[in-house]
Amino acid sequence: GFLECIEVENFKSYRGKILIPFKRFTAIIGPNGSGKSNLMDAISFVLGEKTSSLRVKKLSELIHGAPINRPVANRARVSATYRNEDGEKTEFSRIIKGSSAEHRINDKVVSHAEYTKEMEKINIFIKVKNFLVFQGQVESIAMKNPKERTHLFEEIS
Amino acid sequence: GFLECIEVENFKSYRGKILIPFKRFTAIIGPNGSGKSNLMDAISFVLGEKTSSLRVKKLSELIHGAPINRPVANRARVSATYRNEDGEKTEFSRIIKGSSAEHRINDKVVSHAEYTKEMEKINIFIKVKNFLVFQGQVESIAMKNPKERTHLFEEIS
Amino acid sequence: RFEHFNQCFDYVATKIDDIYKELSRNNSAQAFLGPENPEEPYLEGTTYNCVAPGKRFRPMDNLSGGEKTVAALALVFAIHDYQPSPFFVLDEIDAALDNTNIGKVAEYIKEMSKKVQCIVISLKEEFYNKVDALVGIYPEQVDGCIASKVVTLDLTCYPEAGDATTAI
Amino acid sequence: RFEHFNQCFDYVATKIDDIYKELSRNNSAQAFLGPENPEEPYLEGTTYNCVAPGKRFRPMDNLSGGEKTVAALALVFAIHDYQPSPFFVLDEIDAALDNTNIGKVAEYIKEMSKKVQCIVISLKEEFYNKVDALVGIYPEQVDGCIASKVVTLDLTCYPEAGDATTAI
Ligand SMILES: Nc1ncnc2c1ncn2[C@@H]1O[C@H](COP(=O)(O)OP(=O)(O)OP(=O)(O)O)[C@@H](O)[C@H]1O
Ligand SMILES: Nc1ncnc2c1ncn2[C@@H]1O[C@H](COP(=O)(O)OP(=O)(O)OP(=O)(O)O)[C@@H](O)[C@H]1O
Ligand SMILES: [Mg+2]
Ligand SMILES: [Mg+2]
Repeated sequence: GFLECIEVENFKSYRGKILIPFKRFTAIIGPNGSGKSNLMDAISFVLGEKTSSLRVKKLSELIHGAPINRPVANRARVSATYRNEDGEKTEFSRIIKGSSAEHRINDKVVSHAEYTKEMEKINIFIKVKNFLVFQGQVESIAMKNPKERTHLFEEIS
Repeated sequence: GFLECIEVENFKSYRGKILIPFKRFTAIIGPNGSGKSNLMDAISFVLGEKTSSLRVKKLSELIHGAPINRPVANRARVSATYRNEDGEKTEFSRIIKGSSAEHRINDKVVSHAEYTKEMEKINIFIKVKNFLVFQGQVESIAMKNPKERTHLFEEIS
Repeated sequence: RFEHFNQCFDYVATKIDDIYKELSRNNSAQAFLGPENPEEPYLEGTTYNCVAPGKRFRPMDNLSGGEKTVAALALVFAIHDYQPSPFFVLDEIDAALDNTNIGKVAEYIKEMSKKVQCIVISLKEEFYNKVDALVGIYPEQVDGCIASKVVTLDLTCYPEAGDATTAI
Repeated sequence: RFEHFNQCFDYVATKIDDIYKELSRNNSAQAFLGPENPEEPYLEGTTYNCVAPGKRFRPMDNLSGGEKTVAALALVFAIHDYQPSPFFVLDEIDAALDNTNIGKVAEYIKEMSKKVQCIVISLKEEFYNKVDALVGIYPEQVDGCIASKVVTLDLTCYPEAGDATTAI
């Protein structure tokens, strides 16, 4: 399967609803500070990544306008459409309401545990993060100390 | 004044004696792993920088061939020619002999303290390093925590 | 548990050398993963050493910035291969690479995207000129606050990837 | 001692805003250095905040990779100005910058090199095409070990810096 598109709504520098399609090999380009890494944060957020890896301290700071104390809404949402080998669509969504996040699969509210289980069925293990490389992290991956490397293997197995 | 040229001898990836001239605005270019950062290490070394900032643990590892246990010599040298406003030349040299470094000014052996004093006369304060930015360090300079920043000011004043 | 650890470790350790050779496009390149304690690898650390193409065996901290990036990518791709997720997101992994290495890494990812969907963020045209689609992001002033706007360009309709650059 | 600290701090704090405006070529850009404890600044921390061109005041960790690099360079150049050494060495400071920012930073350094000699290491032609001289380093196999070889090119003899790129 693959990630067909994601829709962001009032997430970080994205105001209103914006749909972003993806192909097999897609590049995100644009000037410094335009919002490229924020799009990666949106993908990580919808997969269940914890707030501290998204360069903020609290969930509510992810709402558009929050860092300058002018949040445009009290909610923000990211939805990801996943299409499997057989062509079936599943829509995963995470919605920020105040200081907590709601999880939905095909628009039905589910628990965090259920959400993570469904993700693991399509081989997405957000705890291991063996498929995300954040900005500036690539060199430090090679320079981990031997103990940290063993720990990496423990998480994956 | 300015740095007219440096001469490296069996220093890191540089084998034998190599002279490198500089102008007002000079760029060092070349493929990955060719030896650009090693040249910056040579400049830092001759100004008195400590071994740990040169990506090695001991002085003897700076000799060409040492990391693959085939050092080409038991010494290595870096000399820097500085020309002041009046056109006078001063040659600063540091020579690795076994596990210690010898300091020379215009080919006369001097103590480490004397060497540092002469450097400070031309406004080179290697402890403060307000004129060297090593590879990969530029972003971390902006993200120092407030206490570290105060410390930076203390060193400079 | 130890069963799982060994299975994962062995898989990645055998895979990484092939990936590193492919990434550097050079069969003299080598990558070794080894346990510090072969009896019980999960108790101690794991060492990782690379021999950059054309060079001899040397410790990892001797590598240059660009050489470290290629070594890190080999590890990332080898680990991913053990439990492959359906897609990959890579943010400016090409920052320390020279143009030759950018070409090699971009080619490797293009090949990999046949099996695993790849989403990359990059500032360098040499890196993104082989992709299927571009997502362009630009800042726009809205109500006194800068907001991100998006344009997309599907490149699969142009006959040759090389043409992509003229289309932009 | 405290006398020295305050003198240095005040100098850099007034200088940094001008440098940041010049580096970003935008007068709406602002940089502030402030003591956490104004009575005795040397006892507590020092805060540093930047307003990127066209944006509003926000905490530093909200800036993007490229925005942080420009903010860091402003601090480096302001601190250097207090006790200027005769030369500067900068190793791949352009890694996170887009082409517009590379142009601005390279232009600023070219201007600065009139007062302070500048030696930069870079992989990007957009960065080094304004220099006076190029030092090219390439690897060569000697006796089974890779050694660095050097070639130099003095560009001051070409009429216009722009011609430098055709010379390479
Ligand atoms: N909640 C928010 N509301 C509005 N803007 C935000 C919010 N969070 C972050 N931003 C802004 O987004 C910008 C950073 O975007 P991002 O990090 O995605 O840039 P980038 O495109 O990755 O740039 P670079 O190429 O420099 O890495 C910053 O200027 C930041 O102030
Ligand atoms: N003492 C030494 N003798 C021989 N070679 C050495 C020595 N010390 C380091 N090297 C080699 O020098 C190379 C690294 O050079 P350097 O870090 O200067 O590269 P670089 O040109 O800065 O590359 P990049 O663009 O990737 O940053 C490594 O391959 C390393 O093995
Ligand atoms: Mg970014
Ligand atoms: Mg380097």
